[in-house]
Amino acid sequence: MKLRKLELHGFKSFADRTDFVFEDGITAIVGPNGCGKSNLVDAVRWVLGEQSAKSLRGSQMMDVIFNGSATRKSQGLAEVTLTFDNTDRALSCDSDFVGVTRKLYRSGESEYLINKNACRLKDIRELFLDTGLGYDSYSIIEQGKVELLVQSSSIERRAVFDEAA
Amino acid sequence: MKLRKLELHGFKSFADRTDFVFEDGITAIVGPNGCGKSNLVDAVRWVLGEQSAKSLRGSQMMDVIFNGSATRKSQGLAEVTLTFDNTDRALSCDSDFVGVTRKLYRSGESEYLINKNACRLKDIRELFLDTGLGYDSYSIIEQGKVELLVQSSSIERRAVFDEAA
Amino acid sequence: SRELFLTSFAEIRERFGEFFRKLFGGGRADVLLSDPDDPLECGIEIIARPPGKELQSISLLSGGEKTLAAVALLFAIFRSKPSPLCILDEVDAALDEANNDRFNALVREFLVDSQFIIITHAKRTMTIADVLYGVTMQEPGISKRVSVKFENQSAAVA
Amino acid sequence: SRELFLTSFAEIRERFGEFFRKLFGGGRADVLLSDPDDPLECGIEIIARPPGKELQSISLLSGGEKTLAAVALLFAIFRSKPSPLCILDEVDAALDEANNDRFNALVREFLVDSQFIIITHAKRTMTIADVLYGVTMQEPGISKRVSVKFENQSAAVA
Ligand SMILES: Nc1ncnc2c1ncn2[C@@H]1O[C@H](COP(=O)(O)OP(=O)(O)OP(=O)(O)O)[C@@H](O)[C@H]1O
Ligand SMILES: Nc1ncnc2c1ncn2[C@@H]1O[C@H](COP(=O)(O)OP(=O)(O)OP(=O)(O)O)[C@@H](O)[C@H]1O
Ligand SMILES: [Mg+2]
Ligand SMILES: [Mg+2]
Repeated sequence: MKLRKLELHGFKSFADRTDFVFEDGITAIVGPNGCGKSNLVDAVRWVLGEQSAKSLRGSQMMDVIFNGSATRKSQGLAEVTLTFDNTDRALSCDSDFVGVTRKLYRSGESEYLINKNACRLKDIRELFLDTGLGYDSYSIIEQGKVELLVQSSSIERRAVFDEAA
Repeated sequence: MKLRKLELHGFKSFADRTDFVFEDGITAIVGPNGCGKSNLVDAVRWVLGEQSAKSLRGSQMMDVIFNGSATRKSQGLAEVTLTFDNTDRALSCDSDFVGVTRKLYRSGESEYLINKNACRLKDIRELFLDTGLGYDSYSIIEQGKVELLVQSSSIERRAVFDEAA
Repeated sequence: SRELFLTSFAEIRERFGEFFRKLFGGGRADVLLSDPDDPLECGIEIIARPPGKELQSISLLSGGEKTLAAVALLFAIFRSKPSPLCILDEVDAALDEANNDRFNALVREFLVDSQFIIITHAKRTMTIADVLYGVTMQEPGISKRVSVKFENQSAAVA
Repeated sequence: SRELFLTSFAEIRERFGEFFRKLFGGGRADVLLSDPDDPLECGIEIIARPPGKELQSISLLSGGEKTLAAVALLFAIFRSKPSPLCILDEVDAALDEANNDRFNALVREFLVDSQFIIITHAKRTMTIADVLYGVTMQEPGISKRVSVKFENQSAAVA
């Protein structure tokens, strides 16, 4: 499977609909401090099923919805969509392209979609099981976290190995 | 008071007697990964009275003694001396220059000296009380630790304020 | 399942040693089961010895050395169980220029199996990118994407 | 002693706001006692709002923004209780070039009261040094000092 697109709208600092198209190989993301680069990583983990607000640097899940700036009011919805090329059927979904979407409304309501069909968060998480890619997979290394692999107690490290082996 | 010299011998990677002379202003220390820069910070904190091996990145205090390399055998003694210009008498010691020394032998024996006179670790720690400089003072920010001031629980932050205020 | 774990573990051990030597230009590293009779439950120990240095607890390594050792272990796990996508957020922050180059070279070895998204402030890391995106906040508090492709060596605002 | 604490705390609050605005080019920051009736025991809260952004919990700030806010608080404490010597080990690691310059400018304001020892990999930080020492490991595992003074713009091995 190949990641083809990441679309955000109202997610953290991405107030306006913004998309990132990905090709094979290495995509580097650069920019000044605080411009939104790590927010992209949060968006990927969120749509893959991360449920801990704290692990997305917030205190409650509502914190991922764009909450205003000097020139804009806060918004009522955060939405992220990941689109994959699934020609190799690595994802257990019989479709050449698979899009997963997560929405959170300020009312507290959530929506989850796979290829525009409503589903549960559980279904999104299960879709990615066994692909090596997941909201807490070792394949996503967050800022400041790389050293944990060698510093953490041997029990925490165990969790990484269990997932990988 | 002004720091004038830092001398190390057998402390961590500083197998040979090495000295750093300091002038007023900014001294920058540079070099490749693993060359010994943070070991200098450990040396300063150690001679000022740090007793936690863990906070010096070791598992036991013996870990600060040079323990060998491809070309050298381990050594039996770690020694660090800090020399200050004390013309303003900021240090409670009636001397224009004050040198504090700490030694640790592989046998486990320790020696502490102020101006070459034997003393206890307690005496060194007390000398620096109220100067704003101490082994765990806010004026020494270790690698990777700067963000703690804003991330730590409000109780940990409290400790820093109590020391400062 | 115990067999499966032990097989992966053996493979990770071997790769970890290999990638460590590649990143450090020598030395030795290993991962060990703290209790080989209880492989599915016991803790996992790491030993790492940079070239020319004596073996000591991994806590004594420098910031950059720890990052490099962690990267070697991470990529050893990747080799054993490839992931289609790998996202690295400022993983190179503690590396000096020489180590940053070695890290970049190792990343390129994995391009066969995986896509990479790398967030970085380091110009040398930017040079290995096939595609470069900039993120800006011209309007305060609002993130915006800027495309910067290398082929034509100029920033194209999209 | 309660009076002493409250006086220092008030000064730190004011400086923190001032240095934050200086480092961020605007915005607002404050430190608050979680229980003003129990100033000697209660916790201390931090609020920080970069310019143009909405006030949110400090945890949502970026890596570089957290470093900068921490530096503003650290220097506010210095102003209130100067230390003769300040040692900073790779404090600039998460900062982009523009923020690194602002950090350097703030350090220079404190030269009146304090000596600074700054460990860095950033060339821009090296440029504000009065004296530059290199540490090398030519012989594996053995640290050695190299003097590099700026006045004559050349490395003198001592
Ligand atoms: N819900 C939200 N609404 C608006 N802005 C938000 C929201 N959540 C986070 N932000 C803003 O996003 C910014 C952080 O972005 P991010 O962590 O992606 O920065 P970064 O580009 O990774 O920077 P650095 O290089 O310092 O790591 C913060 O300034 C924060 O205020
Ligand atoms: N007792 C000891 N004997 C010999 N070498 C030691 C001892 N203790 C630590 N070291 C070595 O010192 C090195 C770490 O040095 P240090 O942390 O000062 O590096 P650094 O210059 O700060 O690097 P970085 O830029 O990566 O932070 C390690 O490689 C470690 O093996
Ligand atoms: Mg970031
Ligand atoms: Mg270091």
